[in-house]
Amino acid sequence: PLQSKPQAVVTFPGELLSTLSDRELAESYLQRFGYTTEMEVRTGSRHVSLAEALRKMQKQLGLEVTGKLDASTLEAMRAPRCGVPDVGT
Amino acid sequence: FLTFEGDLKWDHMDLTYRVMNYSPDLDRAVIDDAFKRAFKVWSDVTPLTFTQIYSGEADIMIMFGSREHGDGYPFDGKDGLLAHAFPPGQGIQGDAHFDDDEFWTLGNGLVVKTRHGNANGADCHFPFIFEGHSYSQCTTEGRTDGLPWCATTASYDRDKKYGFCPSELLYTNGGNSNGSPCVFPFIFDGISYDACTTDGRSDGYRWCATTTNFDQDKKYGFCPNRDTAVIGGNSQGDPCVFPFTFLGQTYSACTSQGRQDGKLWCATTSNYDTDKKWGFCPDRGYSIFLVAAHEFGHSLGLDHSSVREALMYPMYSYVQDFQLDPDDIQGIQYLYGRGSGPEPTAPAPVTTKEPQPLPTEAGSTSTTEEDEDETSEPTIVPIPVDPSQDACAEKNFDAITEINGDLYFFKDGKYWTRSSFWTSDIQGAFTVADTWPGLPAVIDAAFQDVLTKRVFFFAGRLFWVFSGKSMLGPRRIEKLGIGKEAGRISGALQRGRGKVLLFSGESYWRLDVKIQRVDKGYPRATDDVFTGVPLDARNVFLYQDNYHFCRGSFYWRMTPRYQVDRVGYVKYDILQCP
Repeated sequence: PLQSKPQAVVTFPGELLSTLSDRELAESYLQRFGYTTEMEVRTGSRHVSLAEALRKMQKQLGLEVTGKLDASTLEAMRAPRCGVPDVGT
Repeated sequence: FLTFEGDLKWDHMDLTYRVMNYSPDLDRAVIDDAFKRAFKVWSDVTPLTFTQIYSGEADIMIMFGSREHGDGYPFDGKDGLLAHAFPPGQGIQGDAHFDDDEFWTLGNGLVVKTRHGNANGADCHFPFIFEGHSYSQCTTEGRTDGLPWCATTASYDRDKKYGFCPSELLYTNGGNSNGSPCVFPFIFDGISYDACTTDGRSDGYRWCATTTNFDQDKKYGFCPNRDTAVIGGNSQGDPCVFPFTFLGQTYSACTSQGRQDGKLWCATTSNYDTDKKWGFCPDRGYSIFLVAAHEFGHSLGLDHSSVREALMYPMYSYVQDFQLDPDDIQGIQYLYGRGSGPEPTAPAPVTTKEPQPLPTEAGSTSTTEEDEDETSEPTIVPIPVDPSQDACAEKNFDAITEINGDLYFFKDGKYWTRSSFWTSDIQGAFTVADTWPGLPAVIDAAFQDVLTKRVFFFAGRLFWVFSGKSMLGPRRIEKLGIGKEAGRISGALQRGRGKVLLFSGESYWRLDVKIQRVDKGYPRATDDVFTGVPLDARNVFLYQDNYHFCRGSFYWRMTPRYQVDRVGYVKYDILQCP
């Protein structure tokens, strides 16, 4: 009863639209920070290369190594952080 | 810990850094202090030293920027990427960049450092009570000039302690107006502006003219962020406007209505529905100290660590009482050792001359005719040098001053001279007691009175005056009118018309040499006038008409127009050691 009206959700101008799906967010994160390369994403079987890259990231960042895009991994991907890649030059 | 491929590291220990620009989120002094502490995190456990310079190319160049800021690695608006840095090397290598779409604080929310007022630059205390009302942001209440102020204690009514908040009406940052405040309205591109604007810029920084006409005068500065400035959105830096209308409702505080992520926002005009201008309200923000310490780890050669508690772990987390993790210490000491410092290199052969006649005879000079004759080319004969006699082996000096055209370097009862009018080699070491009998071995400062040629020496709270060899003193500096707050005099600047500035701590006094009394209205704060020089200089002296402030192995040179135009090495530039 406290919310008599449905919550309006507004797209604010100038805000980066976060329309990325979880998977797209994961692929861009893993590529940006060196856990996989663009080539791997394009040529390998997407499912295998993602799991492998996720395992690498989870191990590097001290997360539970599952190879899956679970909640704690997604939360880590959304956390504020340094822009220097974790792997590679 | 991890280092970069090939163990990239600096090939020298005494590193320099330069802050190219400042975020409008924090007072410049707060940012400088945070960077200084961030470097100290690393210098505390290695032989590395870090010195801030204000012009020219430093090893580590630091800048704030947003989105694409010139290096091909764009930031991404608020949150997400906070900063990045490059491994050691030339050019952009070693540099550190900070995303100015973030809200920079010390990790615990808005930091509003005040200026002027009577609180010595203390931070605002929110909330504070004024005339019985509680304020949780700066206010113009009680003033007619529109300057926002705040109390620096919980109750202005009780303590009467206050300062002025950042405001473009009080000062600007950077630009070319030496901090002058904005003038409203001003004309830019033929249009009249009565507020700061980002027009004409692509980097989103708000600016204003500091005269009525920018088109004509080209004078400008960047506007500091007010305490109610929004972050991000599409009007970064503009203040919230309360009340504002959103979807027909009126809001007089920040709200998360209309958002799914719960972040608080406000409109920057009175009607979001028509104007669509908005931004996020200040939150705890990110500690510029913690993020800088992490990025400077990269600048020194450390890569990301997988130890969650380590400073070099890639994710941000706020820590109240920061301590370097053993993993970080092992990493940085693997690269630079733990404070053993570089091995001294054998000094090159130096020719030394016979001691000079007395330098303080009234009207005498430090060179005699026959000296000049001796300027024939010295034959360089490698002479074994007793390091205790070699000025170039000294790390710093008790006092440096110019006497009769020669520079005098005092240290532990010895002194060296070097002519400041033509390149000559270093003379000495001589014994202070031989030239000025009765003077203590260690002195803090000295200067020669230009009119009478008398030389004043200071040690602790005592001073001596020499005319030739005849000495007057020691006397206490209270006699000059200098209070107890001056523990030691660190240096003196002759100012002509019989006036000399005496420096101690962060203050200076103006001495009338004739009556040997300091003028009324002193001491004054050094950085009010001598901005940009170290406030803990060990030596302050006049040399070639410029003011020199020395700290460690460096000196800051300030022109008579109070511009720091050079930072360099005492050893190589002033002593001119090989």
